[in-house]
Amino acid sequence: KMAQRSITSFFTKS
Amino acid sequence: MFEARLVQSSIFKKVLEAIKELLNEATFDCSDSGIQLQAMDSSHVSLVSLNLRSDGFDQYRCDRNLSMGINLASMTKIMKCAGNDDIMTMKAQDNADSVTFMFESPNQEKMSDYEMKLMNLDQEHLGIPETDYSCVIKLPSAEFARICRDLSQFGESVVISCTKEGVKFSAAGDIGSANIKLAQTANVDKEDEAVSIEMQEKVSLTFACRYLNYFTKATPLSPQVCLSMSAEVPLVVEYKIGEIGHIRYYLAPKIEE
Repeated sequence: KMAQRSITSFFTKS
Repeated sequence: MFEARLVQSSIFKKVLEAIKELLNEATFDCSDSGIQLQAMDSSHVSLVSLNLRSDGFDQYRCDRNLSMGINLASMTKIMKCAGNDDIMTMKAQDNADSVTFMFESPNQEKMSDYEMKLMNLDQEHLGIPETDYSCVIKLPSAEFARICRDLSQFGESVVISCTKEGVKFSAAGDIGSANIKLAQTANVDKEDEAVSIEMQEKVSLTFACRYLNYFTKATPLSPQVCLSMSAEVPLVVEYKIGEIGHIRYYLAPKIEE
C-alpha cells in the first residue's frame, strides 16, 4: 500500500 | 502603481488554464522583477510556482511591491472576455483592493476594461531547497499529457523509472497493467520532438495520476516539458512560458507504508 506524502514535509515555511 | 502590458493575452489565458483546476485562489506577487505566484493545492500534495519576468512583458511598471489575492474562477470569467489576439494590460494602484484588466483588439477599435475585487489571502510561502536532481528528462509536452491520460485509466498511481536507457511510466490496477517506455531520441532534428535524459543515478518514484493530469493543463504553454527527479523528493514538472518565464509544479511522491 502506498501512502501520499505531503509537500509540506519536504519544503519548509520561509 | 502597477501596470503590466502583454501583447499576447493568450499567454495569460493559458497560464490561468494551467492553474485553475489545481487552485481555487492564489496570490500574485508583483514586484520590480515581475509577477510571481506560489501556492499549494488544497490537499497540500503539490505546489505551483509561477514566474513571469518583467522584461518578458511589453511594458511593465511596479513602483511598490503588491500582493494581489485573486479568486481564479473570477479571473477566468474576466479572461474569457479577452480575444486571443487582444492586447492585455493589468493595472492596480498601490494598496488597491481591486485590479483592472484592459483588453484592446489588435486594430484598437474595441477597448474593454474589467475591474475585479481582490481578496485577502493568508500567504504561506514555502522555501524550496536547491536540488541537484539525479534524473532530468525532457520530452514533448503533448507526449507527457498523453501518457498521463492513458495510464490514469489503469490506476491511481504512476511509477516513473528513469535509467540511462530511457524512462518508463507504469500503472497497474483492477483491469491489468500498463507500461510505456520512451528511449532518448537518436537524432534531434526537431528539438520540440526530442526526448533527452540526463542521468546521474537511476530513480524510480510513484506519483498520483490525478495531480500529473492537473499539471498537463499547462501543455499549451510549451512544446516541451522537463521532469526532474531524485530519490524521495518531490518531482518537478516544468513548462517554459515563451520568453517570459516558467511554471513549475512540485509533486510529493507516494511512499511504501
